[in-house]
Amino acid sequence: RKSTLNPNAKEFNPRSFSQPK
Amino acid sequence: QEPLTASMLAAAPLHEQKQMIGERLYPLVHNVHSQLAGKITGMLLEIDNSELLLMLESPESLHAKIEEAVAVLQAHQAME
Repeated sequence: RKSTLNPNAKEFNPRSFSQPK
Repeated sequence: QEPLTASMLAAAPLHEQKQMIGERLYPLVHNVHSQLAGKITGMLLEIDNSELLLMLESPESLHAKIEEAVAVLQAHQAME
């Protein structure tokens, strides 16, 4: 089965995300 | 943080809806694949909002989609 996911999709940039310690 | 609901989404402008979902999705993806989190989240955000909301509620289906996205990315990179 072929995936419907697109490898050329635009990368998401989170507004607020802090690395968990 | 309260769960994201369809009515919260519906109250937001269209272009904001994907961003809102992405903000919830990104930390979960980051837990699994920190290096590829932005890319994987972007790929998942092309899925219908209703399905994305279900995935946020269901760690198992979310993880399955994350693995699918990684496989698609790796296959894509192998072709280049």
